[in-house]
Amino acid sequence: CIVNIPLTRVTIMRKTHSEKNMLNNFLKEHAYRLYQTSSPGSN
Amino acid sequence: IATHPLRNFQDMVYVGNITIGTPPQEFQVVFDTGSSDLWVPSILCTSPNCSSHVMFRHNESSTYRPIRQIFSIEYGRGRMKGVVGRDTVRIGDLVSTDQPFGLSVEQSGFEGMPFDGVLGLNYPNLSFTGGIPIFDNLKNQGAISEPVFAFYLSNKPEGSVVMFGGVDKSYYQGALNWVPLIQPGDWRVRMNRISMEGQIVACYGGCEALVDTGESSIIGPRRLVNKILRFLGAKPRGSEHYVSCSAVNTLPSIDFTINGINYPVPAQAYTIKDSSGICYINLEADPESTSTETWIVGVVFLRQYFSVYDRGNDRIGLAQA
Repeated sequence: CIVNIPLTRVTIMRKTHSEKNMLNNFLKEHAYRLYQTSSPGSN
Repeated sequence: IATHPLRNFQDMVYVGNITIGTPPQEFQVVFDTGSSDLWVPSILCTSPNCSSHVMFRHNESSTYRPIRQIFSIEYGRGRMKGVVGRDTVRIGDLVSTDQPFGLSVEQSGFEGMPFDGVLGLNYPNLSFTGGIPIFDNLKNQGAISEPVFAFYLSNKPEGSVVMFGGVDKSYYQGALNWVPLIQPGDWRVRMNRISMEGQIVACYGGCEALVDTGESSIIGPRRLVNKILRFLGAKPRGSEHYVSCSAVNTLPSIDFTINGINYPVPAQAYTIKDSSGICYINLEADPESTSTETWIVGVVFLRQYFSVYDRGNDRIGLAQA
């Protein structure tokens, strides 16, 4: 009656905290610019 | 153009496939004992990183039912906001009908993560969506014979497994040691001490250990993590600490004593070699300090020890994997 679900080990690239913050800040700014340049009502 | 070299090393999580909806839409999720909600990215998501994941198309599922409710979850490494819906969720042969789950509308911190969403296996009281968690739903619907699940996390890319409804003894050796939860409602147990070479280095007089399959590292209070790093002779590099890879074989194990039984984690398990040949110590300091000393024992620990989560008796079983 046991249901086995196979799992896959996947690697993630871990970054130092300061680098993580830099990346997050970049993504926030980048996303903001994308919103600014997209037309209203678009996806 | 200014370039800045990023120093990365590979950490790891374990993912499995589930499907949601009719016809089924497949997602890769982390099976996480540290949280209680199931969520996946949705086509409603406005965050740029959602598009790099599989997104749930609610309008293409005949069994999808919306719930007019919003929620947000903050994890150690990311956060998401979403809406709650219900649909049929399949995990292998298990089918959970009318399962509440989150459809992310905004998410951050999951950039580049090799999974789409999270499937929480913790108790219902920790749910942010307010819906019944999938394991409780499966239990109530009579889909599983016993209210237990268990994890075997292999060092190899394949071969790991989460099992529902019972324990397959071929995945562990020796005795399965049961540890009662501090209180039903969280996979948290009392730990006696953390020692190295017979010397207590943390958890003097006892502390708490949260057994978390969704966390890759071992996380503890900053002061005590620093003490262990000093004990190991690790050198700081940015916010991480490293040792020479040639010294790894000489480093002691970190011994976690839980319910009077010693669970050593050898140096080969708590170090990660990066692409440039440096070995980082996979211990992290918890930025949030709490009055109770709490350690989160994640994949680093759970690759050594097969773990059983017994909802029927509110206890965790540990055995040599």
